[in-house]
Amino acid sequence: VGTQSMTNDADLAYFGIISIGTPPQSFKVVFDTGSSNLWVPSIYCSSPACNNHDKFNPSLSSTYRQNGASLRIQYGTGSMIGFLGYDTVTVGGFAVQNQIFGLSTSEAPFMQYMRADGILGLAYPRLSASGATPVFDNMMKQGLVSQDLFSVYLSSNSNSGSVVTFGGIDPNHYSGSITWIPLSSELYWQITVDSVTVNGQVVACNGGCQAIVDTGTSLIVGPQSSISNINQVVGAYSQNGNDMVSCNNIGQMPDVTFHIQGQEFTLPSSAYIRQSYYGCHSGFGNGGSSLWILGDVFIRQYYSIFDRGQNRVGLARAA
Amino acid sequence: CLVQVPLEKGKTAREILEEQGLWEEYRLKYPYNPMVKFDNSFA
Repeated sequence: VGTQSMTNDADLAYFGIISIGTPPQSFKVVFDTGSSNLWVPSIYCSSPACNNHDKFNPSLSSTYRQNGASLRIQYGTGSMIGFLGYDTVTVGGFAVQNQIFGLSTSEAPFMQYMRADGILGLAYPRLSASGATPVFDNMMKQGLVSQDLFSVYLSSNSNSGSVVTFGGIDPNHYSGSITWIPLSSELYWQITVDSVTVNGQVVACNGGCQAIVDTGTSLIVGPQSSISNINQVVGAYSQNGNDMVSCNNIGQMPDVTFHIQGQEFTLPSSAYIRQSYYGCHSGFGNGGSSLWILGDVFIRQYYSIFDRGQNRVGLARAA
Repeated sequence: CLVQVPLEKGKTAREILEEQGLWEEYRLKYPYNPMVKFDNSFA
């Protein structure tokens, strides 16, 4: 049994379609650079979460092979339990042969309310539960990609535009030059941030800090004192455990700038404030750790390239 | 050798729960720390 912590982020919005098996069975998955396993619900799962999603039926696939090993993926609030199998996984136009993946037999209640059926992890294999080879590693091994990298563009537009590009960089999705940042750890997509400033003053990460670029986290997450500082500076206040701001003040809120590899990555207030049914929320969340997570709030502003060939992350202004 | 997978920006779990009036109940019942994904000590 292998375990891996995963997301149950209530604010995740982006998912794409993949298919598994022959003939193909389609699933909506979160492309998650903060984890490494692929899993989807199976017909052997009768949890409410599974019943609310598409389920994989191995007996309907002529290319399916059982692995036999169990899989347990821990969420913050529960876990997904299942087993491993192999099948052809089609991602975009690529047919990845003999891809190992998880078939859930039980899922945490919270998953019931997520639009995505499952998760497709894009971090390093060392992170993968049960030693399961990640999808992108098989893409590289099977010679499906011309470059050992993938890139993510997240649009604020709900209708269209967001895309994951495997094997290359799409110049239509960024402007200016790409800043390449070497990884500080080849487990996650972890980089060093030099500081965080508002109006030229350091408000967080003084002297440097570590951050994970994670498409599977919606917010920018950091240490409690740093996030408190930022939220105070932008005028957020705490209400029922949420960091709220007045929706009328968004235009007056300052930019927040991340300094990375000698470059400035600036977020205007329109990027870090999100509107919900209950009002306007700060996009900066407390993680309680010294580690930072640069989630979708950051990635929407900066086209992100994940280069496995050279173990580095590329960031450029999203266009 | 270059493939693009379009992503849909759909409703979030929070939005669905808020519409159903269940968000506060779920937030308290299943408190969430995003760091738990990277550090089990937060679980």
